[in-house]
Amino acid sequence: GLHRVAIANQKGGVGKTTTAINLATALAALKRKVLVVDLDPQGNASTGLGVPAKQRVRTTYDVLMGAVTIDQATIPTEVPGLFLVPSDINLTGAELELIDKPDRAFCLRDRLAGLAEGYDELLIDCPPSLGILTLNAMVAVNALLIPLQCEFFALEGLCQLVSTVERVRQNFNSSLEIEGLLLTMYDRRNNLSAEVAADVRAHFGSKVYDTVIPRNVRVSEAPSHGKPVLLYDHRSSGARAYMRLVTEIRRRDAAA
Amino acid sequence: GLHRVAIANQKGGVGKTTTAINLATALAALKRKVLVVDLDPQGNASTGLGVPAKQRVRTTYDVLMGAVTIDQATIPTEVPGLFLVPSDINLTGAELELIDKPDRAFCLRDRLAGLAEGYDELLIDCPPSLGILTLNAMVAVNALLIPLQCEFFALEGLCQLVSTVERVRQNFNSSLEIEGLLLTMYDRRNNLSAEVAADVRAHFGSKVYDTVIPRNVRVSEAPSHGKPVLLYDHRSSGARAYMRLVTEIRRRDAAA
Ligand SMILES: Nc1ncnc2c1ncn2[C@@H]1O[C@H](COP(=O)(O)OP(=O)(O)OP(=O)(O)O)[C@@H](O)[C@H]1O
Ligand SMILES: Nc1ncnc2c1ncn2[C@@H]1O[C@H](COP(=O)(O)OP(=O)(O)OP(=O)(O)O)[C@@H](O)[C@H]1O
Ligand SMILES: [Mg+2]
Ligand SMILES: [Mg+2]
Repeated sequence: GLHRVAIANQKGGVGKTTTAINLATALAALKRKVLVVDLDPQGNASTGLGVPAKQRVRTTYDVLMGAVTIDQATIPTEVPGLFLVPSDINLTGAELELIDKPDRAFCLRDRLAGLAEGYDELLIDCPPSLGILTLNAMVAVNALLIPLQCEFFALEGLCQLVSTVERVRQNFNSSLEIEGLLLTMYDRRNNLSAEVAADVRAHFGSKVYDTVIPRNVRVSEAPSHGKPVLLYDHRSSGARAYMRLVTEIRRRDAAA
Repeated sequence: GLHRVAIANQKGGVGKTTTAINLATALAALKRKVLVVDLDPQGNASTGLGVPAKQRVRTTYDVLMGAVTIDQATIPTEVPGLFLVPSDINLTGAELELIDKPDRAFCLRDRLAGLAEGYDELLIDCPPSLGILTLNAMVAVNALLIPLQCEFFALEGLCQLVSTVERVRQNFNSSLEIEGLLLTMYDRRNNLSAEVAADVRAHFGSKVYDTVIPRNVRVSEAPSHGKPVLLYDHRSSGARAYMRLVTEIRRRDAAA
């Protein structure tokens, strides 16, 4: 069946969008059919996949409001096998508009029920908050991938995130699991990264991927070219790390 | 009178909290009496100022809900002359609870009306979103300081932020001005920082501070010691940059 993953962490700037774009690209490179849902009003995943604002005619906002189906909002990207539901600033309005609905937590899950056959992977890029949009993502999937910057503040928010996941599992979606924690922007030159990594592995054990994404300027340059780093510079340390990640995820799936 | 500034940018991880903590500390070092309001449910500003979770008895959430006054929630920090209204995860609930109130945008402004005399500076650390909490901050102040990471995605969100400021000015707070844009995590070793900086200066001209905050590992180490970098390592390039910033801000104020 369809493997549905939400990429979430309320801490800002930890690599959620970068991971969504590059993990999706790596999966498509392995001939999986992938759909990315951009659930962040900033629309960074849409930009990073090369979709300019004027091509975002039907967006995640329209899907959530029921104006269009998820298939009608889906567009192809430059990456073969990789499709996108784009987003824009209108999505900020969805938080307010969904509040009054009794089924506000299930909106995205219900829209996804109508998704066409044929996809292998669904990745949802979440905004940096634990509000209604991230709640919708956690209800719509059965797996959570948590990118974690190797910095102190990023470590601090983990308990809040884990207890939120627990609450969602109890009240809305009993199948939700933390599939893995991904250490990002790891800088070999400083001790802080190593200390944070050691701390996270001590708490979460094998839930932490062996693969660590290094801080690599090519990764942050790629979005300005509208390309995933795997296409922008496939030899870069960042691109190679995301390819290693997808290999590790497939190995874990096979072993599960 | 009291100089009230909100430190806001919906893009995550751009240095909002780091700027709030260190600018506040630098102002206190110049013998100003400073209040920091932590308006982010992550509570990073509270942590970075050395206030552990168990000392956050009365929080920003209690103030917004009217359970306590702002003075009752204010606590001293290790920095002489610097006071804090701490926050915790309960603040996430405020977004939902304020929604139904007709005056939801003015809640913080109204609470601040009761603030004791004697403060020179008020700094509000905002969460990474353009929701109700950030709206409250923009209504409660007359100046906005926008930290901007020298990265492509950070540049992209600026138009959304500027148009939000415009809407707030027209509908809620005609005195709101962008006081300045602060370039953060500037890395001399790569072109991306220079390109983004040039772009921002081309668009915003003199609104961009001359002072640029370099990427400096001592800045990201400081929060794990519960200290602003100005106290943790005052000789570091990051600490010196924040001291330069406060000198530049005072020079601009004098010239205004
Ligand atoms: N491995 C890396 N090396 C260098 N830069 C990186 C890396 N991963 C991400 N970045 C850069 O760091 C910044 C933050 O990453 P990104 O935007 O993906 O985080 P996010 O968690 O999605 O942010 P937000 O909370 O705003 O949604 C971006 O400018 C991105 O290009
Ligand atoms: N000049 C700097 N050099 C190195 N690291 C920095 C610098 N400024 C901030 N950081 C680190 O970068 C990370 C992001 O900074 P910070 O948490 O202040 O951003 P933020 O905008 O408040 O994030 P959020 O959107 O989650 O509130 C933190 O781990 C912080 O320690
Ligand atoms: Mg993102
Ligand atoms: Mg912050």
